[in-house]
Amino acid sequence: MIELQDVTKRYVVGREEISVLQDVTLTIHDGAFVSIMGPSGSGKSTMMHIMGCLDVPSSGRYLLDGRRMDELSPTEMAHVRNRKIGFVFQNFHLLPRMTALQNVELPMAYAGVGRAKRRKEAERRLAEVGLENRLTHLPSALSGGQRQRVAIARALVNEPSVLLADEPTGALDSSTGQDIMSLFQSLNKTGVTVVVITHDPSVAEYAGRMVRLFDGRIVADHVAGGS
Amino acid sequence: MIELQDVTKRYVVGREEISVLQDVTLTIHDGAFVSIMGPSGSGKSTMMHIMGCLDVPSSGRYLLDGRRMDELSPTEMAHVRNRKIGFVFQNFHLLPRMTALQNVELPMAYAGVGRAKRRKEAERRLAEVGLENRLTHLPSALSGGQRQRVAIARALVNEPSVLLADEPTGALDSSTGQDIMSLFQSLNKTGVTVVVITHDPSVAEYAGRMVRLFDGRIVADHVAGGS
Ligand SMILES: Nc1ncnc2c1ncn2[C@@H]1O[C@H](COP(=O)(O)OP(=O)(O)OP(=O)(O)O)[C@@H](O)[C@H]1O
Ligand SMILES: Nc1ncnc2c1ncn2[C@@H]1O[C@H](COP(=O)(O)OP(=O)(O)OP(=O)(O)O)[C@@H](O)[C@H]1O
Ligand SMILES: [Mg+2]
Ligand SMILES: [Mg+2]
Repeated sequence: MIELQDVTKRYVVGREEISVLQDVTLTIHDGAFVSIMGPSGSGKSTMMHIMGCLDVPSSGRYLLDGRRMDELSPTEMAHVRNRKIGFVFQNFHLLPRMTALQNVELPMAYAGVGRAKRRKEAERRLAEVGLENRLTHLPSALSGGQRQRVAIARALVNEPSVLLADEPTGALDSSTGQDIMSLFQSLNKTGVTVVVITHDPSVAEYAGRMVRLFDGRIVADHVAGGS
Repeated sequence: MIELQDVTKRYVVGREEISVLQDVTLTIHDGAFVSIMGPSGSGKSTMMHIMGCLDVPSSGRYLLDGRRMDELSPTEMAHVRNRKIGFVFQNFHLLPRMTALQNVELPMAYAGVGRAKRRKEAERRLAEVGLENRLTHLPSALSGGQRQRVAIARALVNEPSVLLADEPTGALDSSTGQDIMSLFQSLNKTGVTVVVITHDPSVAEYAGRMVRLFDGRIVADHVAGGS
């Protein structure tokens, strides 16, 4: 379960202080499928980085499965992240000098998975996103959408219980995008909690609930029709 | 005028040779507004990089305003690029240790524009894309959509005669995206040739002509209603 309680995030730029998240309170239950929408700069990625234990609130609390994440040491936090959370970054963050296959194997290497199993699982996930014939390409030799799909495959390899995806179809044509969303839907059906940031209404439709951010505040929280 | 004549682009990966563009012939007249669509990996960015003098064909010819670009020296090519072409990259390619303002000033610095004029023009273009209060932010302190808008402002500062934009609204919510497209439309009305790659049909609607790529080949070329 994901619980944000009165979360605020502030940055200091020069003499100014900017609040990019303000009093955000949000609970997402296990197995839910939630979409997050809102204008550019409204705080969506900032909120998801906190959910993914990649950033900490300036004030307020973040609890994952009942435990306060701000009380963990950096090593414990990295352990939770590697075992529970799959993260698809808005900018992909692929390692430039590793191939598509090596990028997807990396989270498993951290988790201590053996070489043969790592390779087999990475190949399976890359085939699942349509990249079976790009395994040996470096990110610089892939198209924008192909890099995004490598980032998606990497987020899935450790069988996370929570999948956090920041604009996962932003670089994809609509039919490839729909393929990715049906993959997320089938994961959700097996019990994975899925949270997706999107600007695309047809992507948001896959979720049972839609949360809208504006200027750092939650301004809407709709349960979609009967999901 | 942009003229691609029997352009092929091939890469060698290991022992394999991949053709990512095949026999592409395309003429775009001055002042046109053209959109390019096609699945992820179909060759859109590769084609636009050739149009923007950032890459060369493996075979075939590329002519810009009647001159063969493959006969130019690298310095001449850089000069043509800086004076005639505004390019919005799919991955933005902002310089990480420069502020939004400095990134947008850079093309003018290359073109020898004075300091005061540079600053004034960069501020104007950043305000035009809604970022007047993010001038001193580094790219790492901007959201995905804000970085994309900095990249758009940078492409416009040298008053290019050709604007090449690779998924310019991919990281933007639909209302911010529409703002950017109406900006492009008003530039086009002043005579700027605009070529936009997009996966979004509502973006493609701004163009008078739509070219569709599939597996490296042009498979459709529609003139939109009337314009
Ligand atoms: N340096 C390279 N070496 C080998 N293959 C490459 C290289 N660069 C690109 N490719 C391949 O060229 C093909 C076309 O890439 P391109 O970036 O033009 O696609 P695109 O249509 O822009 O796709 P997207 O919508 O995903 O951005 C892809 O299949 C990609 O893997
Ligand atoms: N390190 C930082 N310092 C100062 N401001 C920052 C920093 N990082 C982000 N911001 C600001 O925080 C705000 C929220 O950013 P965030 O990335 O969460 O937006 P977003 O909703 O994901 O937008 P987009 O749809 O464009 O990706 C933005 O206005 C941005 O400028
Ligand atoms: Mg974002
Ligand atoms: Mg591309």
